[in-house]
Amino acid sequence: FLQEKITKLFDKLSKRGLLSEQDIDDALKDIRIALLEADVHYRVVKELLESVKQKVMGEELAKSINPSQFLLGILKAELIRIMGDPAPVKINGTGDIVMLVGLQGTGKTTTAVKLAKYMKDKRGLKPYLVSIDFNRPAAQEQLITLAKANGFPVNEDISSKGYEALKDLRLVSARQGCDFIIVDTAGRLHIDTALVSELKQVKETLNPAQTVLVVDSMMGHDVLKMAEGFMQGVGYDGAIFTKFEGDTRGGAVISFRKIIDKPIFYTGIGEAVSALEPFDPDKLVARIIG
Amino acid sequence: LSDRTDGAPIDRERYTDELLSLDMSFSIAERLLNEKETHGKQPVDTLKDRMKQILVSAPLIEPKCGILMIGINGSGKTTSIAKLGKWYIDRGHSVIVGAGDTYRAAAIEQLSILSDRVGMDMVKAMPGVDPASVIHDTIMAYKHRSKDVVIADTAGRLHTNVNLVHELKKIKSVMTKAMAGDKMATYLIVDATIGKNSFQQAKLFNENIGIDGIIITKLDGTAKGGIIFTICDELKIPVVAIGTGESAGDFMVFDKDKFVEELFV
Ligand SMILES: Nc1nc2c(ncn2[C@@H]2O[C@H](COP(=O)(O)OP(=O)(O)OP(=O)(O)O)[C@@H](O)[C@H]2O)c(=O)[nH]1
Ligand SMILES: Nc1nc2c(ncn2[C@@H]2O[C@H](COP(=O)(O)OP(=O)(O)OP(=O)(O)O)[C@@H](O)[C@H]2O)c(=O)[nH]1
Ligand SMILES: [Mg+2]
Ligand SMILES: [Mg+2]
Repeated sequence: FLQEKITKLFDKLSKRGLLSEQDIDDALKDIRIALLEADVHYRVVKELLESVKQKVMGEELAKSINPSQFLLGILKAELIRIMGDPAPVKINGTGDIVMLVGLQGTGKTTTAVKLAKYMKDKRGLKPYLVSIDFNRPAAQEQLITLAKANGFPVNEDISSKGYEALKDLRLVSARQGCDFIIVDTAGRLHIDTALVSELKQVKETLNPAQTVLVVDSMMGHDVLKMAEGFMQGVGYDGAIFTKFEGDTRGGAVISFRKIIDKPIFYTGIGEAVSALEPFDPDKLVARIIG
Repeated sequence: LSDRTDGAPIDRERYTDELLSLDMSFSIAERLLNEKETHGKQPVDTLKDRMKQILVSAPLIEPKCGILMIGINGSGKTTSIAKLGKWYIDRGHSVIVGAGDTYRAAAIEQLSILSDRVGMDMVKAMPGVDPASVIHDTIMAYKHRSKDVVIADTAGRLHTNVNLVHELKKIKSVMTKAMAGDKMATYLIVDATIGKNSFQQAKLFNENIGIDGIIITKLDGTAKGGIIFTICDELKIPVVAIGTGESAGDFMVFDKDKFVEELFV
C-alpha cells in the first residue's frame, strides 16, 4: 500500500537529516507509480501530483515532524476533494424515467433491477422496468427474469422488436400503479456513431429525469475516452460504478471524477439485487492509500 | 504511439505516456524505453521488436478437444463461445457446448440462441443445477455424439470470490475426468477495457485453476489491452485469440506482430 511505501521511504530519508526537494520528488515518484498501478489515468496522475507538490512546497514539509504522514495527508485530502460527495439519483414519484447507458457488459441490466429495489426499499417508490435492448440474445428475458424474481412490474411484450415499448410508457407504468420507470438499454461503444445517435434519439423521445452511465470499476485508461464519448454523444447526469467489491484499486473512479465532474450515485458490490450502496469516497481512497 | 521512421531518438516522456495509456504497467514501459538504442535500427522499430518479444502467443487447441471458458462477469465468455464455435465449424469440425452458467438470469437462453445461430449442439439443465453436472453431461454427449470440440460456459465470477473459485476448481476437475484423456484447454476471457486488475485475475485464476490461454475481447473499442504485456511478461501465459465485436465472426487468432503494429499510427 502507498502508506507503507511512503512511510518506509521517509524513514529512510529522514535518517539523513532534513528533506531536500529531491527527496520530495522521490516520494512523488513513488506516489506516481502507485497511482498508475491503481489505474488512475496518467493525465490525472500528473495533475494530482502537480497540486500535491504545490501544497507540499508551500508547507515546509522538510521541517515537518512526520513528513510521510504530512505528505500522505495532503494526497488524501486532494483525492477526497476530487471524489466529491455521493448523490442520490434525482427522481420523484411522478412517472420520472431513469435511463441506464454504457459499454457492453458493465452491469446495466443487473443494475436496473438493483436500482428498482433500492428506490423501493429506501424511498417507497414503485418501479416499472423496461428493456430496449433488441440486440443482445435474451436481453429482454434477462431483465424480465430478474424483475419478476424480485416482484417488480416489467414490460413483457418482447414481440415488438422496436421502440413500440416506449410509446405509452408513462401511461402503461401509471396504469400499473408505478411511480417511476427504469429503462435498460443495449451496451454500445462510445465510438459507434450510429448506436450513440440512436441512443440520443431515444433520450430525446423519453426525456428522462436522469440518465445514468454504468461503468465497470475495474476500467483502465479507456474510462476517460468512454466517459467523454458518452457525454458528447448522449449526455448523462451521473454514474454508477459496478463490480466494486473485488480487489480493483478503482483508479477509474478518480479519473472519472477529476475530468467529468458528474456525481457518482452508487456502487455495485456484487451480483445480488441487494448489492448496491451509495458511493463511499473514503472507502475508495483507503484502497489506494491504505 | 507514433510510428516515426526519421531515426530520431524517442521522446521518452511522450512515449511513456502513450504506453501507459494502453494500460501497460509503468515498470514494463520504463524497461522498454530505458534499454539502449540498437545500432542501425530505427528507434521505433527497436521498441516494436521489444514489445513483440514480451508477448506470448499460442495456437488454438486442436480437435478433438475440450475447452473450459472462464472469466469475470461480463468479460465476453458466452459471446466468445459462439465465436470460437464458429471458428472450429468453419474449419470442418463439429462443436457441442455446455450451458455451465446455471446461475445468471437468462444465461442458458442467451447461449441457446447463439448455439442455434452458429450451428452447435447444446446441453443444458434447469437453472440452479450444479454446473459441474451439466458440464459432465455435456462431455458425455460430446463422446456419444462423436463431436470434435466441446466448449463449456461458466458463470462470471471475481477471482477474489473464494467460494466461486472453489466451484470452478470442481468444475474443471469434473471436466478433466469426463474428458478421459482427450485434450483440454482452460481459456481465460479478458476484457480489453479493464486495467491492471486483469493481471490479478490472470494470476489468481492461474494459481487456483490453471490457464492455458487468454482470449482478449472488446478490442473493437478504444481500449488497447496493454495489460497483456504484463500478463505475458510475468506469467508467461499465451494469448490465443482476440474478440473484435459482438457477432460470431468478430474473432481472430492472436498475431503478436500485428497486435503490436496496430498500436502505432
Ligand atoms: N461481481 C459483480 N458482478 C456484477 C455486478 N453488477 C453486475 N454484475 C455481473 O456482471 C455481468 C454483466 O451484467 P449485465 O447486467 O448483463 O451487464 P450489461 O451492462 O447489461 O451487459 P450488456 O447488456 O451486454 O451491455 C453479469 O454476470 C452480472 O451478474 C457487481 O456489482 N459485481
Ligand atoms: N464490442 C464488443 N462487445 C463484446 C465483445 N465480446 C463480447 N461483447 C459484448 O459484451 C457483453 C457481455 O458479453 P457476454 O458474452 O454476455 O459476457 P459473459 O462473460 O458471458 O458475461 P457473464 O456470463 O454475465 O459473466 C455482450 O453485450 C456482448 O455482446 C467484443 O469483442 N466486442
Ligand atoms: Mg444488458
Ligand atoms: Mg456468460
